[in-house]
Amino acid sequence: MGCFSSKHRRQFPGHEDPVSLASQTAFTVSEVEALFELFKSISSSVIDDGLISKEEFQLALFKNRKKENLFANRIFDLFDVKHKGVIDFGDFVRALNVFHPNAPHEDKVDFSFKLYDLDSTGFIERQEVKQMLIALLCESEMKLADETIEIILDKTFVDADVNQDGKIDKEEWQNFVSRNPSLMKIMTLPYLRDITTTFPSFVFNSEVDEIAT
Amino acid sequence: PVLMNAFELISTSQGLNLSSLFEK
Repeated sequence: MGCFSSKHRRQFPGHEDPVSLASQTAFTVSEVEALFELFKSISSSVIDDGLISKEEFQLALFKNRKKENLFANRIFDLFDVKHKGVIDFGDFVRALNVFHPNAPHEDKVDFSFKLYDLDSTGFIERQEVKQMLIALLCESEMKLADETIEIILDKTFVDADVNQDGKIDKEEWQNFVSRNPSLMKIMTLPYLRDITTTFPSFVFNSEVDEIAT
Repeated sequence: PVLMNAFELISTSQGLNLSSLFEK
């Protein structure tokens, strides 16, 4: 038995109820509360407004707010499901839920497809993959000749684009990742299993809030 | 890198490494 019964659970003013968020996700109520500690820390890093801006998201990822990054931008846009330009706590918990070790594999595959479908056409196109490869090269300061990039793209599309129409559809992607399971590694965050241990202060804050209210 | 498929390379981007969100 824990110290707190569900009716005494903390409410997050202006944010979705942790019990409701837990019911929609693989997280327990305590884990949602622990995620709130992480959310508070990220959402107050530039402006303490209870929302995560793109700048705050990049700061949390890179510890450097100046670092623009195509992939971080894309992840931010997928977290920001309501397209408000900011991530609220509900968005944050529901998006991280996909990365939970217990989340359905299909949800991970679906999220990864959206991630690489930069312009949301329902297909991963060759020019999108080339754009991502060039962004990666800029990020890592690795240099590859254009011919080498084209060889990598040729190889990838021969393997993934089964009907050879120059773009990868959802079914081709599902098939491709099932043959290349290592591509799904980025879709699971083992940290999420231990979130209450990483942010134990959620218990302390719960107690303080109960006394304060 | 020529031996790797494009997505294997892309998935090494730091921007896709969300574990850094949890590093205090």
